Amino acid sequence: NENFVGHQVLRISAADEAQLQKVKELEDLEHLKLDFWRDPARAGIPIDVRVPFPSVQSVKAFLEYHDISYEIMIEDVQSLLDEEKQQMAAFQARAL
Amino acid sequence: STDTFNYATYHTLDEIYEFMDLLVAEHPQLVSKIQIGNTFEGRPIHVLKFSTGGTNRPAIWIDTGIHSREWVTQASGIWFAKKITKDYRQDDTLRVILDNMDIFLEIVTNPDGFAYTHKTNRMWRKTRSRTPGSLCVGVDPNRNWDAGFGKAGASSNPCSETYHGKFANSEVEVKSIVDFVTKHGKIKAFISIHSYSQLLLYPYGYTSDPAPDKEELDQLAKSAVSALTSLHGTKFKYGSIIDTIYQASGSTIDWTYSQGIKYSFTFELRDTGLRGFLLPASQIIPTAEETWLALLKIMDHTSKHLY
Repeated sequence: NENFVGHQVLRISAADEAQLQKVKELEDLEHLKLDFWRDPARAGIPIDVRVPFPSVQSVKAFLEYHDISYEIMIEDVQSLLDEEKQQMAAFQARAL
Repeated sequence: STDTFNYATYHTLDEIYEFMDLLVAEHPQLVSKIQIGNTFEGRPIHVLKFSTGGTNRPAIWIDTGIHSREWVTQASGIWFAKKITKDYRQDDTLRVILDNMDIFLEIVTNPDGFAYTHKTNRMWRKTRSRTPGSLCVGVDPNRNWDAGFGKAGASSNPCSETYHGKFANSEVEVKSIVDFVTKHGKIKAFISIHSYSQLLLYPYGYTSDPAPDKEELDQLAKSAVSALTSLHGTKFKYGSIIDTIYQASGSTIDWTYSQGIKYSFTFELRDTGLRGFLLPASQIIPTAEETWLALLKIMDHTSKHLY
């Protein structure tokens, strides 16, 4: 099972078209391995992106450099996945 | 039995297929299971048919899980299936719908991707087909339909999450539905359910030209959304794909609409609280309940406005 320890999901708010384009530039940088949960659509609509641990710092630095605001939507993806698995296992155990 | 089945937790592909068999066994006069094809990796693709009789009746199609990681949609599909069998005698609206129409429900529209989210990568969205010449796997099954295929609003890069595939209907999971819908010929409403971002969308996605039935679709979406919101207060937006989010080419409902299926809608179900696709299982039932109210509105309108 793929491991997502340290992966974070950022909710980015592009204030205008210029900032939206900046975020789209990120999308094209394949080495960052970004996974857009909600694609950049238009200014004012939240953009959600899962950022692998090795890319977290550089993505945040990029956003801050361009004064693009963001919040951390999910601090650690793996912890939510573990929670989900535990929940399923508990129900399956009960079912058995 | 399906009465003791747990609707408030996520299930594996095997558990969902087992649920389908249970439901058919409990309601043989109402529910049957159809295999419309096999996936790239050879898994059966099953559709539940709900019918109170008659032959070649007009029908409604509902699918969930075309993007495999959107687990709340498959879980909602299971809940819808049970709801239909529970309510079809006592809910007047549903009874009238089923007196005149059949309902087809495909709960796991991307079985290979779904199995992969359980076994290997919970974030997997696409199919699991292989692209010659690329190390990357899978095609976005919601960019692979023959409607504006390959235009802006999809990627030609096999490594992208919105890769449209080598050609329209290249994905057997898509082609199986295309063949079924084409052969059936009397599908009057087609509803494809995704998550997340709380939207009810209608065509078009690949062009900003308004759909000929835009007015009616907009009014119906408005009434469906207000029914949905009335239950738990979940706020939804509605509109055409391109106006409400972005340009998306090769999408399911652009194709179904181009086939003359007027009532073509896509849902993006809830995430009301910063969890995205990892929606807690505790929200499965509230999500399914509110979505059901919107589905009933669309199905009721369809059955009263057959064309």
